[in-house]
Amino acid sequence: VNPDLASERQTPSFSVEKLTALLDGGEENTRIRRAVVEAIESDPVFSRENQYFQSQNEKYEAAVRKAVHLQKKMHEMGWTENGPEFKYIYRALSGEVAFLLHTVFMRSISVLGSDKQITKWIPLATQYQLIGSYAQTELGHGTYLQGLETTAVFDIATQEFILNTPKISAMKWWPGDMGRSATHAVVFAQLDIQGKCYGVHPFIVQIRSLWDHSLCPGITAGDIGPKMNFDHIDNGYLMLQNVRVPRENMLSKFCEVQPDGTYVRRGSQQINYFTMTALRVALISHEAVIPLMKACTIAIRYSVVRRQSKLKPGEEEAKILDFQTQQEKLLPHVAAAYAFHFINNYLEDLFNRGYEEIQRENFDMLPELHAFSSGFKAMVTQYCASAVEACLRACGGHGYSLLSGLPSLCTRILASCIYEGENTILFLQTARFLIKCFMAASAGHPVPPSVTYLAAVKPGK
Amino acid sequence: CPAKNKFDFLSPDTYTEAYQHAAVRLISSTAAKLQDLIQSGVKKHDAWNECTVQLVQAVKAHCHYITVKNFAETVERLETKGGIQRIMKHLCDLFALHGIFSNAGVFLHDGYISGAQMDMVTASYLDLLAVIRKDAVPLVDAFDFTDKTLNSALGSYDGQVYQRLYEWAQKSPTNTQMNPAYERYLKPLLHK
Repeated sequence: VNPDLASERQTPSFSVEKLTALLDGGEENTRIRRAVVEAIESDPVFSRENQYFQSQNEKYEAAVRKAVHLQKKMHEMGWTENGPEFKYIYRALSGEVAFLLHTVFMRSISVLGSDKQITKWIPLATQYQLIGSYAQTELGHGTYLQGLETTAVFDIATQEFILNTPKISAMKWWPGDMGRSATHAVVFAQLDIQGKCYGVHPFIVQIRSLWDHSLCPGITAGDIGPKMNFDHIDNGYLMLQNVRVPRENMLSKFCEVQPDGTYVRRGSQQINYFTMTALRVALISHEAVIPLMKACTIAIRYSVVRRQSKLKPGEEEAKILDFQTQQEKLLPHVAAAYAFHFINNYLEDLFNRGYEEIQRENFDMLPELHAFSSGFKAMVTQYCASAVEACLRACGGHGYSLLSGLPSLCTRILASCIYEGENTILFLQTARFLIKCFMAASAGHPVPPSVTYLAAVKPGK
Repeated sequence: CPAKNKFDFLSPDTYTEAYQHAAVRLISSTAAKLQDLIQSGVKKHDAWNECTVQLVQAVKAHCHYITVKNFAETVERLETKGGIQRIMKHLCDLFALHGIFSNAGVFLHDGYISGAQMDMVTASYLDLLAVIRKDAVPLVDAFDFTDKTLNSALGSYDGQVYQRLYEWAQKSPTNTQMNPAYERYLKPLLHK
C-alpha cells in the first residue's frame, strides 16, 4: 500500500468495520453483501476490466451476456428475488446489466395487476420466457401522465383494446430494453370507451415474436442511438398502429373494463404513479447515493496520494487533502453521502408502510409517498450530480480520464436528474403537496406526520 | 436564533431549528404570495406559474430540513461507544453547517440568523473540516467498495495511482492497434 495512504489508516477514531456494519444495517447484512460481491467478482463473465475501452455495441452485448449469466448464477448460488442477497447483486454489478426494465415490468404487474394477471405473467417473466419493458415516456411527453397521447380504444365487438400512437410526438421514447431486447412492454395509454376518455391506464403489449424476435404486426421499434452514458442499455422507441390486445391485458387490480364496456374503478387514479414512486425510492440509493460514495472514495484516496505545492516553506510537497480548499471541496460531500444514506433508510420505511396500506386498499398515504419520493429524488440526485462533478474536478486532470472512474459516474448520475421525472417537475409536484398541507395546517386541520412542523404556523395566519 | 458563540452551532437543536424556520418561512411566504395573486384576480394556474421559482426553493428547503433532522435523530440513536457516534455527529454538523454556509441568504433573509452569527457558522464549519480530515480515509473505507467495484485507477485501496494509470493506459486500443491516420495522412505529410 502506498505509504501516504497507509498512514491515514493507522489511527482512525472509530472502528471502520463497525461503521460498515452500521451502513449495511447489521453485521449479518455485511457478511451477505460481501459474499455476493465475492461471488460476482470472482466470475470472469462479470468482469469490468476493459469496460472503458468498449463501444456502445460491445457494452450492450456484455450487459445482455451478464444478465443471462446472472440467471444461471442465481440458480447456482441459491439466490432468489425475495432473498436477502438480491439487493446486493445490482450494487456488485454496478448496474451494468441488461433487463433492468424487466424488473420494472414485473413490479408494475405485481402492483397494478389482478391476481389472475399476476398468476399468468409473473411466472413467464421470472423464467425469462419473455422480456419486459415499461413504456410510459413519449417523444413529446414526459412526467406529466395526463398529457400522454397514446390511445387504447375498447372495441366491445371483439373485446379488445386497439392501441395507437397517433402522432410522432406520441411515440414511446427512452424505455430501457425496448430498443433490441424486449418482447413485451407495459404501455401507458389513454383509455377510451365509446368515445369517453377515462385517463391513462397500463396495458401489456407484445412487441416482438417469441419465435424469431421479429417485430409484431403494427409495431415499429428500435434503438434511440448514442447517449451520454448508459451504453449498456438499449433505450428504445415504439410506435403502435392499430395494435390489438385482449381485454385481459389491461392491468386491472384497481380498475377494470367489463365486457359490456362498463368502467369500474377501485381506489385512486394516483395508483398509476405507484410504480414510478417505487422506482424513485430505489434509484435514490442505487443511482445517486452509491455513486456519490464511490466518487468520494476515489477522490479522498487520491487526495492523500497526490502531493502538490508546499504548505510550509522548506517542507516537501503536501498531500492535497491537507489544503483547506481541498477539504472544503470534498468533506461536505462525504457528510452528504452519509446524510443521504440515512434519508434513504427513512424513505424506504415510509414506502414500506405505504405499500402495506395499499395492499389493504387504503390509499391515504399515496399523496405523501408520491410527494416525498419526488422531492427527495430531485433533491438527492441534484446534490449528488454536482457533488460527483466536484469530486472529478478535485482530482484535476487525472479525474478527467475515464480510467479514474469519475467521468462515467458523473455522466451516469447526471441522467438520474432527468429520468423517472425531470427534477424541476418533481420539485413542483412536492410543492403542490406542501402548499396543500400548509393551507390545511394554517386552518387547524390535521396533516401527515412528516409535515407536522408546518402546523407550528398559527391557524388563520 | 439563540446561538451566542460558534460552539452553539454544533448543537443539533440549534441548526435543525434554523432549517425548520427557513423551510416554514419559504413555504409560508410563497403560499401567501400565491394567495395574494389569486385574491387580486390572477387566475389560479397563472398565479401558480408566477410562484414556481420560489416554490422550488421552498421544496428544497423542506427536503434539506428533513434530511438534517433525520441525520441528527439517527446520530442520537447510535450507541455512544466505539467512536462511531462522535464521528457521525461531526459529519452531521458538517452537513448541516455546509448547507447554511452555502445558502447563507436563505438564513439571513429575515434576520433569523444575524451577520455575526453567520460568522460563527463559518468558523464552526471550517473547524470541522480540520477535525474530519483526520478520519477522511477511514470514512470512505467504511463504504466498503472493492477495487473491482470502483474500477478506478485513482481510487484503489492500495493507492498505487500512478502505476495503475500507466498500466491501464497501455491496454487502450489506441496503443495496441495500427494507427490508420499514419498511413493515410501522417506518412504522406512527413514524406512529401
